[in-house]
Amino acid sequence: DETVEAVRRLASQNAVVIFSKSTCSMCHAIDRLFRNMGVNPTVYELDQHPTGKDIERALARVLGSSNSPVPVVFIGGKLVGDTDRVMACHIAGTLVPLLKAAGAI
Amino acid sequence: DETVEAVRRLASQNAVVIFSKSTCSMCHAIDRLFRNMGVNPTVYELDQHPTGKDIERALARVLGSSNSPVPVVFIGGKLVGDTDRVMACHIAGTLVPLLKAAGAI
Ligand SMILES: N[C@@H](CCC(=O)N[C@@H](CS)C(=O)NCC(=O)O)C(=O)O
Ligand SMILES: N[C@@H](CCC(=O)N[C@@H](CS)C(=O)NCC(=O)O)C(=O)O
Ligand code: FES
Repeated sequence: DETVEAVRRLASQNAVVIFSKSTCSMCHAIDRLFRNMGVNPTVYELDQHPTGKDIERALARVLGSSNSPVPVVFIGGKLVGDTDRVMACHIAGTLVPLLKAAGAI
Repeated sequence: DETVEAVRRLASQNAVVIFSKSTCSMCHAIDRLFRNMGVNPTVYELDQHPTGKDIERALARVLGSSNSPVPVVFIGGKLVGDTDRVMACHIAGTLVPLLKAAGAI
């Protein structure tokens, strides 16, 4: 599907990519977490993006679910997941190695 | 103002009142926090409420701000505040006395 392809392309263009909504404070928190680690994430605010609805639909397909909650985090072009997943990796100590391998830090 | 009056009335009708949005996981977390404490909060999901937009405007005026982020928590009819404020009270140990005084636990 062309739109899924487009999202995968966006997700691979930068070391850390966050699909987000500007009104969501949990998305802000994840962005802040990465910045505090010295990362410069690329953030797509889907509520402000011209093709935000298409991206949401494509993300739902990438996630294999009926909807696409935010945030959705990609590192090194690979899907990491939502806030819970990112925090779990951070606590488990697997987030920093992932970021290093992607050249994000 | 009639709408501010209406919101204040809603806020006083139950011991714990949360103005929320159904899509917001931070609002869910605050609701869960209260339920885990044995509280039964009254939750108004503004994105699903027939007069949600009016309530948002009235809350902004009650808060004295230009917008009304969610969640907004009232205990015993009194404004407590947002997630940060509720968590600060919880950590400081002032949340439980507030809830007891309001008959919420
Ligand atoms: N468990 C998920 C929660 C994701 C979630 O519920 N996101 C909300 C915003 S906080 C959402 O996208 N709701 C639907 C919407 O806004 O369209 C996480 O850890 O990030
Ligand atoms: N610091 C506030 C953050 C409140 C906030 O930013 N709420 C967001 C949702 S998480 C919001 O209402 N955004 C505007 C909107 O959804 O209309 C808190 O502790 O609750
Ligand atoms: S919309 Fe409130 S935490 Fe995401």
